[in-house]
Amino acid sequence: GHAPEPDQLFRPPSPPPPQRAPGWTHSGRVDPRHGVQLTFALRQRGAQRLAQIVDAVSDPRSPRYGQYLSLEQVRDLVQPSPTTLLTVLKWLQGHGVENCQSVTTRDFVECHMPASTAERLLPGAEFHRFVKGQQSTVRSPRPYTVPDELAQHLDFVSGLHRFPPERRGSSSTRDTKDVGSGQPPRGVA
Amino acid sequence: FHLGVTPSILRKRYNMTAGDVGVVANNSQACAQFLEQYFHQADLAEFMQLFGSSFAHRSQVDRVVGHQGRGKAGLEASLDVEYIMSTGANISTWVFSNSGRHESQEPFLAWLLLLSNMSSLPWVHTVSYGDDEDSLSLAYMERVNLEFMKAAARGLTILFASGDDGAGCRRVPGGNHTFRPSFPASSPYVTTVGGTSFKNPFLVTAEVTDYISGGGFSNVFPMPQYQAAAVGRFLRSAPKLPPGSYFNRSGRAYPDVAALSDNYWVVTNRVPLPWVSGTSASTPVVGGMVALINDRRLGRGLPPLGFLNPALYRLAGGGHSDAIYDVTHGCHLSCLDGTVQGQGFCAGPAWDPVTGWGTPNFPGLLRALLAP
Repeated sequence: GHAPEPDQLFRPPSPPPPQRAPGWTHSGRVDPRHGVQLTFALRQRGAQRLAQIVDAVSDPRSPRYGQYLSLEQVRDLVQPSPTTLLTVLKWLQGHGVENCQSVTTRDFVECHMPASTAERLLPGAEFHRFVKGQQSTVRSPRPYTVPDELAQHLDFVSGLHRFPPERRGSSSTRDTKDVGSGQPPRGVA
Repeated sequence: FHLGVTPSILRKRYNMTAGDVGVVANNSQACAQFLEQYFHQADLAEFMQLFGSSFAHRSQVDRVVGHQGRGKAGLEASLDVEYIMSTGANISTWVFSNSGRHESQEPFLAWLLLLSNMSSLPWVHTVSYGDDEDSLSLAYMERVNLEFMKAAARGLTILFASGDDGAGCRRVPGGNHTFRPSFPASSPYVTTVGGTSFKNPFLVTAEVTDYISGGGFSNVFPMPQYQAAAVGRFLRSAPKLPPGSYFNRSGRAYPDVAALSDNYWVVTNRVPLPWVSGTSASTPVVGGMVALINDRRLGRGLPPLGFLNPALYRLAGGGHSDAIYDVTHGCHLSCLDGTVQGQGFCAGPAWDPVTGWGTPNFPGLLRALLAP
């Protein structure tokens, strides 16, 4: 099969500084009947044209500056080809995946299915649960593949490897972080 | 004299008058939250009661898209809402709450899907989220970048916090270090916001770099044309640069702009908290100002600003010196090793990879961005 994301790191985010809550801990493989939600990023068309349009509508020197597109116009530009849509939907249906919905731009398909189906659909994937405090998330620590014939129709599948994002930002305890970083404490002083 | 950053301190520093508040009806702004980060309307009301007496403002978020849990308010969610509504005062505000309700959902992608599915959206979105570029697949980053292009084509302005780890640091195979860029801050189709501190922390003075301010050069996305001249000038004229092996000098350089990011007051769970810091504080501050400039543009029948960078680099590089306060002092963090000794890049005249072009002088920026 084809691995769309061979370079995607599988790594639960490192635990935050010691005074905070612990990081994600593995709590075992999920029941095969457990429901998972996967998002399929379908290959779009018109990326080059889209880049040209963005340049034109965002550059104050361009005569098209500020002439933005509607969502429907964006859809007409980027929506996947009928072949892509058919190939992906046929593949999903072939595995009994029927509970799916798309978005206006038709370039994402979101589907619900049991973990066992997802593991058959994406050979290599294995769904495990990770917990952090009250939060629980299901991810695959192993890389997934898709059939070769889908390589040109699918960018990636979401819901397997990347953990919920860590906030890049505010802290009211920078003084403690500073101790470890060798920087002078601020704020509290 | 002041005991920390509040809306009135920000508005004073960035020269926003009592009249600099939203007036048009069809304008709006938004911030996105992930995980179980919720804000409380009561915290916002209390914040505005404590700190908002000098300007017309709203004390309610108008729309929450997604699920708002009933638990305790999160510091970050409170910060975003309170400060986007302080500079973008009196502008209708939305919160996108993407908690990843389903265990296998990726909350950030869920937010992107919402953008791709809603025909009517606020013109300005601020996000304080990021991952190390090297932890993400190329397929994922390229596709997310394309989603930002879709947003840009629709006229949306998307602002990302540049991160709080300076240039970052990564040990590469072989044991050497390199800087560690962050994504989506490194996407060429978003506006990335760095951080500054007051030179004198207790006075409204000039700003210096906040040493945590994220910045650097992407290892994935090539440098876009709109910033080539500005970044080239920095690379040629910086008195001291880290060794070339630490960064990709031909990559997308960030941040684009900055604002104060240190010692904020935030009300969360009804308690006013001091000393809140990070580029997730500076990002909604800039977002609110962009929304306010949109307000004036919409009021004159002009389109909103959309993807800001081409206009920003053009105006800042083209001699609109009163639009931006150039931040020229201080350096940010990086690898603690014998070569760079914890120092990443340093700020200098014009654009630099710590504070971008600098911080906004609102009236000058408004004038420059209202011009046809």
